[in-house]
Amino acid sequence: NPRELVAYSQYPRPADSPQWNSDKPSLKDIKIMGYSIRTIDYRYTVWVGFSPQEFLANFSDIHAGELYFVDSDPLQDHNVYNDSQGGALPWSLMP
Amino acid sequence: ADALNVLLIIVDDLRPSLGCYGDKLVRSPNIDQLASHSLLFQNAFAQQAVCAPSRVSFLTGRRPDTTRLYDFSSYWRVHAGNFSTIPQYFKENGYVTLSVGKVFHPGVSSNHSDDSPYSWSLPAYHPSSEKYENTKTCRGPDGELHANLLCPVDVADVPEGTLPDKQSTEQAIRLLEKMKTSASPFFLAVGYHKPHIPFRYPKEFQKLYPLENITLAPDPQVPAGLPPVAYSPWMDIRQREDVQALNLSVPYGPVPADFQRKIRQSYFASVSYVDTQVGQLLSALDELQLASSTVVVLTSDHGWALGEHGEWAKYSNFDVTTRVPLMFYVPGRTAPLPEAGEKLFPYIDPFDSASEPMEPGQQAMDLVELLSLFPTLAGLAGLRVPPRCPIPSFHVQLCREGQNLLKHFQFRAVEGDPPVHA
Repeated sequence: NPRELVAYSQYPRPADSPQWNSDKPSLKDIKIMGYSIRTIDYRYTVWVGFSPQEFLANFSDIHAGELYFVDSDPLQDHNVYNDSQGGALPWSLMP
Repeated sequence: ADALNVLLIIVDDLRPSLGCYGDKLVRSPNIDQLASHSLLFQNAFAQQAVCAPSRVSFLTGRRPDTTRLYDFSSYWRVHAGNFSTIPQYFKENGYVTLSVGKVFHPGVSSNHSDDSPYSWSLPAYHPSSEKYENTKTCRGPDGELHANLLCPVDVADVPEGTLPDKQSTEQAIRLLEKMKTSASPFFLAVGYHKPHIPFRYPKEFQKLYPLENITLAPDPQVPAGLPPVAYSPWMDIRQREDVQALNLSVPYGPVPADFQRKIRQSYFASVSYVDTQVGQLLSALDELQLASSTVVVLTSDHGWALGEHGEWAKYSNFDVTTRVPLMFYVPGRTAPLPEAGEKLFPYIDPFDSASEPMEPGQQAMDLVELLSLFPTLAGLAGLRVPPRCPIPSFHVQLCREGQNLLKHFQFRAVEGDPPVHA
Protein backbone atom coordinates (compact mmCIF):
# COMPACT_ATOMS: atom_id res chain seq x y z
CA ASN A 1 0.00 0.00 0.00
CA PRO A 2 1.74 3.25 -1.14
CA ARG A 3 0.46 4.90 2.02
CA GLU A 4 2.70 2.62 4.04
CA LEU A 5 5.81 3.92 2.30
CA VAL A 6 7.62 6.46 4.40
CA ALA A 7 10.85 8.38 3.87
CA TYR A 8 12.55 9.86 6.92
CA SER A 9 15.01 12.71 7.05
CA GLN A 10 16.42 14.83 9.80
CA TYR A 11 18.31 18.08 10.35
CA PRO A 12 20.14 19.47 13.42
CA ARG A 13 19.96 23.04 14.73
CA PRO A 14 21.89 24.91 17.47
CA ALA A 15 19.01 27.22 18.45
CA ASP A 16 15.35 28.08 17.91
CA SER A 17 16.21 31.09 15.77
CA PRO A 18 18.53 31.30 12.77
CA GLN A 19 22.10 32.17 13.71
CA TRP A 20 25.58 32.05 12.14
CA ASN A 21 25.97 28.25 12.67
CA SER A 22 22.38 27.17 12.03
CA ASP A 23 23.28 25.55 8.71
CA LYS A 24 26.16 23.44 9.98
CA PRO A 25 26.19 23.16 13.77
CA SER A 26 29.03 21.17 15.29
CA LEU A 27 27.90 18.11 17.21
CA LYS A 28 28.51 19.75 20.60
CA ASP A 29 26.30 22.72 19.61
CA ILE A 30 23.30 20.70 18.45
CA LYS A 31 20.37 21.46 20.76
CA ILE A 32 17.43 20.63 18.46
CA MET A 33 16.82 17.94 15.85
CA GLY A 34 14.14 18.19 13.17
CA TYR A 35 12.74 14.79 12.26
CA SER A 36 10.66 14.58 9.07
CA ILE A 37 8.25 11.87 8.02
CA ARG A 38 7.32 11.88 4.34
CA THR A 39 4.42 9.91 2.96
CA ILE A 40 2.69 10.09 -0.37
CA ASP A 41 0.09 12.40 1.25
CA TYR A 42 1.93 14.68 3.63
CA ARG A 43 5.19 15.89 5.14
CA TYR A 44 5.31 16.08 8.93
CA THR A 45 8.27 17.49 10.88
CA VAL A 46 8.82 17.96 14.59
CA TRP A 47 11.76 19.95 15.93
CA VAL A 48 12.60 18.40 19.29
CA GLY A 49 15.19 18.82 22.01
CA PHE A 50 18.38 16.82 21.37
CA SER A 51 21.28 15.86 23.64
CA PRO A 52 24.58 15.57 21.73
CA GLN A 53 26.20 13.85 24.69
CA GLU A 54 23.70 11.00 24.83
CA PHE A 55 22.62 11.24 21.17
CA LEU A 56 19.08 11.28 22.43
CA ALA A 57 16.08 13.16 21.03
CA ASN A 58 13.41 14.19 23.51
CA PHE A 59 10.07 13.91 21.72
CA SER A 60 8.20 15.42 24.63
CA ASP A 61 10.26 18.59 24.21
CA ILE A 62 8.71 19.87 20.99
CA HIS A 63 10.10 23.26 19.90
CA ALA A 64 8.07 23.53 16.67
CA GLY A 65 6.26 21.52 14.05
CA GLU A 66 5.47 21.56 10.35
CA LEU A 67 2.70 19.82 8.46
CA TYR A 68 2.18 20.16 4.71
CA PHE A 69 -0.26 18.26 2.52
CA VAL A 70 1.21 17.23 -0.80
CA ASP A 71 -1.94 17.61 -2.90
CA SER A 72 -3.02 21.02 -1.61
CA ASP A 73 0.43 22.47 -0.83
CA PRO A 74 3.14 20.71 -2.91
CA LEU A 75 5.62 23.58 -2.43
CA GLN A 76 5.31 23.44 1.36
CA ASP A 77 4.39 27.09 1.90
CA HIS A 78 1.40 26.71 4.23
CA ASN A 79 2.36 25.09 7.48
CA VAL A 80 -0.81 23.72 9.11
CA TYR A 81 0.91 22.07 12.06
CA ASN A 82 -0.58 24.42 14.65
CA ASP A 83 -4.06 24.05 13.16
CA SER A 84 -3.65 20.28 13.33
CA GLN A 85 -2.71 20.44 17.01
CA GLY A 86 -5.97 22.09 17.97
CA GLY A 87 -8.00 19.63 15.93
CA ALA A 88 -9.13 22.60 13.82
CA LEU A 89 -7.75 21.15 10.60
CA PRO A 90 -10.14 21.81 7.74
CA TRP A 91 -11.63 18.56 6.51
CA SER A 92 -10.51 19.36 2.95
CA LEU A 93 -6.89 19.16 4.07
CA MET A 94 -7.10 15.72 5.61
CA PRO A 95 -5.22 13.11 3.55
CA ALA B 1 26.87 -15.76 -15.60
CA ASP B 2 29.66 -13.22 -15.14
CA ALA B 3 29.19 -10.82 -12.26
CA LEU B 4 27.79 -7.45 -13.27
CA ASN B 5 30.08 -4.43 -12.95
CA VAL B 6 28.77 -1.34 -11.13
CA LEU B 7 29.24 2.32 -12.09
CA LEU B 8 27.91 4.59 -9.32
CA ILE B 9 27.67 8.27 -10.30
CA ILE B 10 27.11 10.74 -7.44
CA VAL B 11 26.48 14.36 -8.45
CA ASP B 12 27.09 16.80 -5.58
CA ASP B 13 24.08 18.93 -4.54
CA LEU B 14 22.05 17.92 -7.60
CA ARG B 15 18.32 18.41 -7.14
CA PRO B 16 16.02 16.73 -9.69
CA SER B 17 16.22 19.79 -12.01
CA LEU B 18 16.58 17.47 -14.97
CA GLY B 19 14.59 16.84 -18.13
CA CYS B 20 13.81 13.28 -17.03
CA TYR B 21 12.21 14.69 -13.87
CA GLY B 22 9.99 16.98 -15.90
CA ASP B 23 12.06 20.15 -15.76
CA LYS B 24 11.22 22.02 -18.97
CA LEU B 25 14.10 24.49 -18.75
CA VAL B 26 17.18 22.44 -17.90
CA ARG B 27 19.18 20.80 -20.74
CA SER B 28 20.36 17.42 -19.44
CA PRO B 29 20.18 15.17 -22.52
CA ASN B 30 22.79 12.65 -21.42
CA ILE B 31 21.27 12.05 -18.00
CA ASP B 32 17.85 11.94 -19.67
CA GLN B 33 19.18 9.31 -22.07
CA LEU B 34 20.44 7.23 -19.11
CA ALA B 35 17.00 7.61 -17.52
CA SER B 36 15.33 6.38 -20.71
CA HIS B 37 17.09 3.04 -20.24
CA SER B 38 16.66 2.97 -16.46
CA LEU B 39 14.20 2.62 -13.62
CA LEU B 40 13.77 6.16 -12.32
CA PHE B 41 12.55 6.84 -8.79
CA GLN B 42 10.44 10.00 -8.80
CA ASN B 43 10.30 10.31 -5.01
CA ALA B 44 13.72 9.50 -3.56
CA PHE B 45 14.89 11.34 -0.43
CA ALA B 46 18.18 11.83 1.39
CA GLN B 47 18.32 11.23 5.12
CA GLN B 48 20.03 14.54 5.90
CA ALA B 49 20.47 17.50 3.53
CA VAL B 50 24.19 18.06 3.98
CA CYS B 51 27.19 16.38 2.32
CA ALA B 52 29.12 14.24 4.80
CA PRO B 53 26.19 12.97 6.91
CA SER B 54 24.20 12.07 3.80
CA ARG B 55 27.10 10.31 2.08
CA VAL B 56 28.17 8.33 5.13
CA SER B 57 24.52 7.40 5.66
CA PHE B 58 23.83 6.01 2.20
CA LEU B 59 27.29 4.50 1.75
CA THR B 60 26.94 2.54 5.02
CA GLY B 61 23.19 1.99 4.68
CA ARG B 62 22.61 3.41 8.20
CA ARG B 63 20.60 6.41 9.34
CA PRO B 64 22.40 9.49 10.75
CA ASP B 65 21.14 8.53 14.22
CA THR B 66 23.14 5.32 13.82
CA THR B 67 26.28 6.77 12.17
CA ARG B 68 25.95 9.63 14.72
CA LEU B 69 27.36 11.98 12.10
CA TYR B 70 25.29 15.19 11.85
CA ASP B 71 28.24 17.46 11.06
CA PHE B 72 31.64 16.83 9.44
CA SER B 73 33.82 15.97 12.36
CA SER B 74 33.64 12.29 13.20
CA TYR B 75 34.54 9.01 11.50
CA TRP B 76 31.80 6.41 12.01
CA ARG B 77 34.21 3.49 12.53
CA VAL B 78 35.68 5.27 15.55
CA HIS B 79 32.66 7.23 16.73
CA ALA B 80 29.65 4.95 16.24
CA GLY B 81 30.46 1.49 14.90
CA ASN B 82 32.57 -0.41 12.40
CA PHE B 83 29.85 -0.39 9.74
CA SER B 84 30.63 -1.91 6.36
CA THR B 85 30.19 0.29 3.29
CA ILE B 86 28.77 -0.50 -0.13
CA PRO B 87 32.20 -0.52 -1.83
CA GLN B 88 33.67 -2.53 1.04
CA TYR B 89 30.94 -5.15 0.62
CA PHE B 90 31.62 -5.38 -3.12
CA LYS B 91 35.36 -5.56 -2.46
CA GLU B 92 34.81 -8.44 -0.03
CA ASN B 93 32.84 -10.14 -2.80
CA GLY B 94 35.64 -10.13 -5.33
CA TYR B 95 35.19 -6.72 -6.95
CA VAL B 96 37.92 -4.23 -7.73
CA THR B 97 36.56 -1.08 -6.08
CA LEU B 98 37.64 2.36 -7.29
CA SER B 99 36.80 5.93 -6.23
CA VAL B 100 37.13 9.00 -8.46
CA GLY B 101 36.30 12.54 -7.28
CA LYS B 102 33.92 13.29 -4.43
CA VAL B 103 32.39 9.99 -3.24
CA PHE B 104 33.01 10.14 0.49
CA HIS B 105 33.16 13.67 1.81
CA PRO B 106 36.89 14.41 2.26
CA GLY B 107 38.34 14.98 5.73
CA VAL B 108 37.58 13.60 9.18
CA SER B 109 34.28 11.95 8.24
CA SER B 110 36.11 9.54 5.90
CA ASN B 111 39.27 9.30 8.02
CA HIS B 112 41.21 11.58 5.66
CA SER B 113 41.48 8.55 3.39
CA ASP B 114 38.10 8.19 1.66
CA ASP B 115 37.77 5.19 4.00
CA SER B 116 40.66 3.39 2.32
CA PRO B 117 41.71 0.61 2.58
CA TYR B 118 38.37 -0.68 3.81
CA SER B 119 36.31 0.60 0.88
CA TRP B 120 38.70 0.82 -2.03
CA SER B 121 41.15 -1.48 -3.84
CA LEU B 122 43.31 1.55 -4.72
CA PRO B 123 43.71 4.96 -3.05
CA ALA B 124 40.91 7.30 -4.14
CA TYR B 125 41.60 9.70 -7.03
CA HIS B 126 41.07 13.41 -6.45
CA PRO B 127 41.43 15.88 -9.33
CA SER B 128 44.48 18.13 -8.88
CA SER B 129 42.57 21.25 -9.96
CA GLU B 130 40.16 20.86 -7.01
CA LYS B 131 42.56 22.94 -4.89
CA TYR B 132 41.71 26.07 -6.93
CA GLU B 133 37.96 25.61 -6.54
CA ASN B 134 37.50 28.27 -3.85
CA THR B 135 40.34 30.58 -4.85
CA LYS B 136 40.19 33.83 -6.80
CA THR B 137 39.69 32.45 -10.29
CA CYS B 138 36.45 34.19 -11.22
CA ARG B 139 36.87 37.24 -13.47
CA GLY B 140 34.53 39.94 -12.23
CA PRO B 141 32.97 42.85 -14.17
CA ASP B 142 35.99 44.87 -12.96
CA GLY B 143 38.29 42.50 -14.85
CA GLU B 144 39.85 41.40 -11.55
CA LEU B 145 39.87 37.81 -10.21
CA HIS B 146 37.55 37.06 -7.28
CA ALA B 147 36.32 34.11 -5.18
CA ASN B 148 32.70 34.46 -6.28
CA LEU B 149 29.57 32.34 -6.04
CA LEU B 150 28.85 32.90 -9.73
CA CYS B 151 31.97 31.82 -11.57
CA PRO B 152 31.62 31.14 -15.29
CA VAL B 153 35.21 30.68 -16.47
CA ASP B 154 37.25 30.48 -19.63
CA VAL B 155 38.79 27.05 -19.01
CA ALA B 156 41.94 28.06 -20.85
CA ASP B 157 42.32 30.84 -18.27
CA VAL B 158 42.07 28.83 -15.03
CA PRO B 159 45.03 27.23 -13.23
CA GLU B 160 46.06 23.93 -14.91
CA GLY B 161 43.71 24.82 -17.80
CA THR B 162 41.11 22.36 -16.60
CA LEU B 163 38.34 21.81 -14.05
CA PRO B 164 37.95 19.08 -11.42
CA ASP B 165 35.02 17.29 -13.04
CA LYS B 166 36.77 17.18 -16.41
CA GLN B 167 39.75 15.54 -14.75
CA SER B 168 37.47 13.10 -12.94
CA THR B 169 35.84 12.04 -16.20
CA GLU B 170 39.24 11.51 -17.83
CA GLN B 171 40.43 9.41 -14.87
CA ALA B 172 37.24 7.36 -14.77
CA ILE B 173 37.56 6.57 -18.49
CA ARG B 174 41.19 5.53 -17.98
CA LEU B 175 40.07 3.16 -15.23
CA LEU B 176 37.29 1.71 -17.41
CA GLU B 177 39.85 1.04 -20.14
CA LYS B 178 42.05 -0.77 -17.61
CA MET B 179 39.16 -2.75 -16.11
CA LYS B 180 37.97 -3.80 -19.56
CA THR B 181 40.67 -6.47 -19.62
CA SER B 182 40.47 -7.36 -15.93
CA ALA B 183 39.30 -10.78 -14.88
CA SER B 184 37.55 -9.25 -11.87
CA PRO B 185 34.33 -7.25 -11.96
CA PHE B 186 34.65 -3.60 -10.99
CA PHE B 187 32.75 -1.21 -8.75
CA LEU B 188 33.63 2.29 -9.93
CA ALA B 189 32.23 5.28 -8.01
CA VAL B 190 32.53 8.68 -9.71
CA GLY B 191 31.70 11.77 -7.67
CA TYR B 192 31.17 15.01 -9.59
CA HIS B 193 31.70 18.25 -7.68
CA LYS B 194 29.24 20.43 -9.55
CA PRO B 195 26.63 21.87 -9.10
CA HIS B 196 27.98 22.32 -5.54
CA ILE B 197 29.00 25.95 -4.93
CA PRO B 198 30.89 27.89 -6.22
CA PHE B 199 29.14 27.69 -9.58
CA ARG B 200 32.45 27.44 -11.46
CA TYR B 201 31.81 26.08 -14.95
CA PRO B 202 32.86 26.69 -18.56
CA LYS B 203 31.24 30.03 -19.37
CA GLU B 204 29.74 28.84 -22.68
CA PHE B 205 27.11 26.90 -20.69
CA GLN B 206 25.61 30.21 -19.61
CA LYS B 207 24.37 30.64 -23.20
CA LEU B 208 21.94 27.75 -22.66
CA TYR B 209 20.10 29.89 -20.08
CA PRO B 210 19.59 33.48 -21.26
CA LEU B 211 18.74 35.56 -18.20
CA GLU B 212 15.47 36.69 -19.74
CA ASN B 213 14.31 33.06 -19.65
CA ILE B 214 15.13 32.60 -15.97
CA THR B 215 12.25 33.06 -13.53
CA LEU B 216 12.33 33.36 -9.76
CA ALA B 217 11.38 30.35 -7.65
CA PRO B 218 7.59 29.87 -7.59
CA ASP B 219 7.57 30.66 -3.85
CA PRO B 220 10.50 33.02 -3.14
CA GLN B 221 9.13 34.39 0.15
CA VAL B 222 9.86 32.97 3.59
CA PRO B 223 6.50 31.34 4.45
CA ALA B 224 4.56 33.11 7.21
CA GLY B 225 3.95 29.91 9.15
CA LEU B 226 7.51 28.61 8.95
CA PRO B 227 8.94 28.06 12.45
CA PRO B 228 12.23 30.04 12.75
CA VAL B 229 14.07 26.85 13.77
CA ALA B 230 13.22 25.29 10.39
CA TYR B 231 14.74 28.12 8.34
CA SER B 232 18.26 27.80 6.86
CA PRO B 233 20.02 31.21 6.77
CA TRP B 234 22.27 30.09 3.84
CA MET B 235 25.45 31.37 5.51
CA ASP B 236 27.87 29.70 3.08
CA ILE B 237 26.95 31.61 -0.08
CA ARG B 238 27.18 34.85 1.93
CA GLN B 239 30.94 34.25 2.29
CA ARG B 240 31.44 34.60 -1.46
CA GLU B 241 32.72 37.99 -2.64
CA ASP B 242 29.91 38.73 -5.10
CA VAL B 243 27.25 37.94 -2.48
CA GLN B 244 29.10 39.86 0.24
CA ALA B 245 29.02 42.91 -2.02
CA LEU B 246 25.20 42.79 -1.92
CA ASN B 247 25.28 43.58 1.79
CA LEU B 248 22.33 41.31 2.54
CA SER B 249 20.60 41.40 5.87
CA VAL B 250 20.92 38.33 8.08
CA PRO B 251 19.17 35.93 8.38
CA TYR B 252 16.36 36.47 5.90
CA GLY B 253 17.90 38.60 3.15
CA PRO B 254 16.26 38.79 0.64
CA VAL B 255 18.57 38.40 -2.32
CA PRO B 256 17.76 41.07 -4.98
CA ALA B 257 15.57 39.58 -7.71
CA ASP B 258 18.09 40.03 -10.52
CA PHE B 259 20.77 38.25 -8.50
CA GLN B 260 18.31 35.48 -7.64
CA ARG B 261 17.89 34.87 -11.35
CA LYS B 262 21.67 34.87 -11.85
CA ILE B 263 22.09 32.24 -9.12
CA ARG B 264 19.44 30.08 -10.76
CA GLN B 265 21.02 30.62 -14.18
CA SER B 266 24.42 29.47 -12.93
CA TYR B 267 23.02 26.46 -11.09
CA PHE B 268 21.29 25.27 -14.28
CA ALA B 269 24.42 25.98 -16.36
CA SER B 270 26.42 23.88 -13.90
CA VAL B 271 23.90 21.06 -14.26
CA SER B 272 24.28 21.07 -18.05
CA TYR B 273 28.06 21.12 -17.66
CA VAL B 274 27.94 18.03 -15.41
CA ASP B 275 25.54 16.42 -17.87
CA THR B 276 28.25 16.63 -20.55
CA GLN B 277 30.70 14.93 -18.17
CA VAL B 278 28.22 12.13 -17.48
CA GLY B 279 27.64 11.87 -21.23
CA GLN B 280 31.34 11.45 -22.00
CA LEU B 281 31.66 8.82 -19.25
CA LEU B 282 28.68 6.80 -20.47
CA SER B 283 29.67 6.96 -24.13
CA ALA B 284 33.09 5.61 -23.11
CA LEU B 285 31.31 2.75 -21.31
CA ASP B 286 29.54 2.09 -24.62
CA GLU B 287 32.69 2.33 -26.72
CA LEU B 288 34.37 -0.22 -24.43
CA GLN B 289 31.39 -2.60 -24.86
CA LEU B 290 30.81 -2.52 -21.12
CA ALA B 291 27.20 -1.27 -21.25
CA SER B 292 25.82 -4.81 -21.44
CA SER B 293 27.68 -5.92 -18.31
CA THR B 294 27.51 -2.85 -16.08
CA VAL B 295 24.79 -1.58 -13.73
CA VAL B 296 24.79 2.24 -13.79
CA VAL B 297 23.33 4.24 -10.89
CA LEU B 298 23.03 8.02 -10.89
CA THR B 299 22.07 9.90 -7.76
CA SER B 300 23.10 12.81 -5.54
CA ASP B 301 23.68 13.38 -1.82
CA HIS B 302 20.85 15.90 -1.40
CA GLY B 303 19.07 18.71 -3.25
CA TRP B 304 19.50 22.49 -3.12
CA ALA B 305 17.05 25.38 -2.55
CA LEU B 306 17.05 27.83 -5.48
CA GLY B 307 15.16 30.59 -3.69
CA GLU B 308 12.18 28.52 -2.56
CA HIS B 309 11.01 29.69 0.90
CA GLY B 310 13.64 32.46 0.62
CA GLU B 311 16.45 29.88 0.98
CA TRP B 312 19.64 29.32 -1.06
CA ALA B 313 21.33 26.08 -0.03
CA LYS B 314 20.63 22.69 1.46
CA TYR B 315 20.62 22.52 5.34
CA SER B 316 16.90 21.97 5.87
CA ASN B 317 14.14 19.35 5.80
CA PHE B 318 12.23 20.78 2.85
CA ASP B 319 11.54 18.58 -0.17
CA VAL B 320 13.70 20.84 -2.38
CA THR B 321 16.73 20.05 -0.23
CA THR B 322 16.10 16.37 0.50
CA ARG B 323 14.62 15.07 -2.76
CA VAL B 324 17.29 13.59 -5.08
CA PRO B 325 17.49 12.03 -8.55
CA LEU B 326 17.82 8.25 -8.34
CA MET B 327 17.97 6.00 -11.39
CA PHE B 328 19.26 2.49 -12.05
CA TYR B 329 20.24 1.15 -15.47
CA VAL B 330 20.38 -2.67 -15.26
CA PRO B 331 21.38 -4.37 -18.54
CA GLY B 332 18.73 -6.81 -19.75
CA ARG B 333 16.35 -5.76 -16.98
CA THR B 334 15.54 -2.03 -17.28
CA ALA B 335 16.49 -2.09 -20.95
CA PRO B 336 17.10 -4.84 -23.52
CA LEU B 337 20.73 -5.92 -23.86
CA PRO B 338 22.28 -3.79 -26.60
CA GLU B 339 22.77 -5.60 -29.91
CA ALA B 340 26.35 -6.01 -31.09
CA GLY B 341 27.57 -2.57 -32.10
CA GLU B 342 24.40 -0.87 -30.83
CA LYS B 343 25.07 2.26 -28.77
CA LEU B 344 22.88 2.83 -25.73
CA PHE B 345 24.63 5.99 -24.53
CA PRO B 346 25.93 7.97 -27.53
CA TYR B 347 27.12 11.38 -26.36
CA ILE B 348 24.51 14.12 -26.84
CA ASP B 349 25.59 17.75 -27.04
CA PRO B 350 23.28 19.92 -24.90
CA PHE B 351 23.92 22.77 -27.34
CA ASP B 352 22.44 20.70 -30.14
CA SER B 353 18.92 22.07 -30.14
CA ALA B 354 17.84 19.41 -32.62
CA SER B 355 18.36 16.63 -30.06
CA GLU B 356 15.11 14.76 -29.67
CA PRO B 357 13.29 14.71 -26.31
CA MET B 358 13.94 11.35 -24.66
CA GLU B 359 11.46 8.53 -24.30
CA PRO B 360 11.06 8.10 -20.52
CA GLY B 361 12.21 4.80 -19.07
CA GLN B 362 10.53 2.81 -16.28
CA GLN B 363 9.28 4.97 -13.41
CA ALA B 364 8.57 4.25 -9.75
CA MET B 365 6.43 6.74 -7.79
CA ASP B 366 6.78 5.17 -4.34
CA LEU B 367 8.65 7.13 -1.71
CA VAL B 368 12.12 5.66 -1.25
CA GLU B 369 15.21 6.61 0.74
CA LEU B 370 18.86 6.88 -0.30
CA LEU B 371 19.41 4.34 2.46
CA SER B 372 18.05 1.74 0.05
CA LEU B 373 21.03 2.05 -2.27
CA PHE B 374 23.06 -0.52 -0.32
CA PRO B 375 20.60 -3.46 -0.30
CA THR B 376 19.30 -2.69 -3.78
CA LEU B 377 22.73 -2.51 -5.43
CA ALA B 378 23.81 -5.70 -3.67
CA GLY B 379 20.67 -7.45 -4.89
CA LEU B 380 20.98 -6.21 -8.47
CA ALA B 381 24.59 -7.41 -8.60
CA GLY B 382 23.51 -10.85 -7.42
CA LEU B 383 25.21 -10.54 -4.02
CA ARG B 384 23.48 -11.61 -0.83
CA VAL B 385 21.36 -8.70 0.43
CA PRO B 386 22.58 -7.69 3.92
CA PRO B 387 20.08 -8.53 6.68
CA ARG B 388 17.93 -5.84 8.27
CA CYS B 389 19.57 -4.18 11.25
CA PRO B 390 18.43 -4.83 14.79
CA ILE B 391 17.76 -1.70 16.88
CA PRO B 392 20.22 -0.55 18.00
CA SER B 393 22.83 -1.85 15.55
CA PHE B 394 26.04 -0.11 16.66
CA HIS B 395 27.60 -3.52 17.33
CA VAL B 396 26.61 -4.99 13.95
CA GLN B 397 29.17 -4.61 11.16
CA LEU B 398 26.98 -5.60 8.19
CA CYS B 399 23.28 -4.89 8.09
CA ARG B 400 20.92 -2.43 6.45
CA GLU B 401 18.38 0.10 7.71
CA GLY B 402 16.97 0.77 4.25
CA GLN B 403 14.39 -1.12 2.21
CA ASN B 404 15.50 -3.39 -0.58
CA LEU B 405 13.94 -1.93 -3.76
CA LEU B 406 14.33 -5.03 -5.92
CA LYS B 407 10.57 -5.49 -6.05
CA HIS B 408 10.39 -2.36 -8.22
CA PHE B 409 12.53 -4.06 -10.88
CA GLN B 410 10.00 -6.71 -11.78
CA PHE B 411 8.84 -5.64 -15.22
CA ARG B 412 7.03 -7.67 -17.80
CA ALA B 413 9.89 -9.68 -19.30
CA VAL B 414 11.97 -7.77 -21.79
CA GLU B 415 11.51 -9.35 -25.26
CA GLY B 416 13.56 -12.45 -25.68
CA ASP B 417 14.77 -12.57 -22.10
CA PRO B 418 13.91 -15.26 -19.59
CA PRO B 419 11.08 -14.09 -17.30
CA VAL B 420 12.43 -11.76 -14.66
CA HIS B 421 12.07 -13.14 -11.17
CA ALA B 422 12.13 -11.09 -8.03
